[in-house]
Amino acid sequence: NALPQKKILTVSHVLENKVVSVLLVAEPEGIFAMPDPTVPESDIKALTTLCDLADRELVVNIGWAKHIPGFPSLSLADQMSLLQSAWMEILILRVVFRSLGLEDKLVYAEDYVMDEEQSRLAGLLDLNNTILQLVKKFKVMGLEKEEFVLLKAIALANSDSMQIEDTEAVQRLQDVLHGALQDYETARHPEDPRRAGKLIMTLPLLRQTAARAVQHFCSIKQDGRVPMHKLFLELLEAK
Amino acid sequence: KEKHKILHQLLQNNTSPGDL
Repeated sequence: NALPQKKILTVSHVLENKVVSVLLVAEPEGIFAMPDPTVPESDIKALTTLCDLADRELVVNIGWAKHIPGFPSLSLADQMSLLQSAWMEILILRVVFRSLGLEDKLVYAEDYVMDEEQSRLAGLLDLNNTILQLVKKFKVMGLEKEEFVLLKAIALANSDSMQIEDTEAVQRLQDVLHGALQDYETARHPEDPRRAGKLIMTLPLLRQTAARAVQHFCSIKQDGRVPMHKLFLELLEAK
Repeated sequence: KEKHKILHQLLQNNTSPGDL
């Protein structure tokens, strides 16, 4: 008799996972890269397109962060610190999720998909291969949109910024999001009790990949040949 | 904080990102 009861509990868990519902609604649409058709293809053009796209994505992602339950209650300084630490992880996770349906290609935007050859031309082969390693991990797991939105919020809350003023408030935010992930997995994947843990265990590779990306774009910035918008520059400098 | 003016503004601003 325990089984049907468990099932009822399971269904109510799904219905009650308000955090997931809020995050699904808050999830921004993809934006277009719109590479300039009048400029001939080159590494500079590819990087200019990506930096412009990243700048616009960042504006959208800051708007998204404000919808995470509990995030707006943090002090402005702590909101800034979390975003300054996690912004690249958030950008990369969105590219990863968009790329799950393709083989060895990264969907930076609906109109900007990079294959191996394009990655090589842009000098991004190593970086893109690391991002593809993440894509592969999530493909194997069959990452769902609900899990993706939770994981992205967890990456933000768990960004290990050294500048946090109210660490207890940030811990509470982490607990809420972690709890939502556990509840979701208990309800949706009772056959795999370790699924939440498996998802959390992808975060070190995300952190490592983001650090590599920031380092790469910092050296591109120093090189000075690729124009970059202010928000992107501001966040690169925060690292 | 002065160094991170745009992030600060975007977080304080209540308009949606599309309006900026």
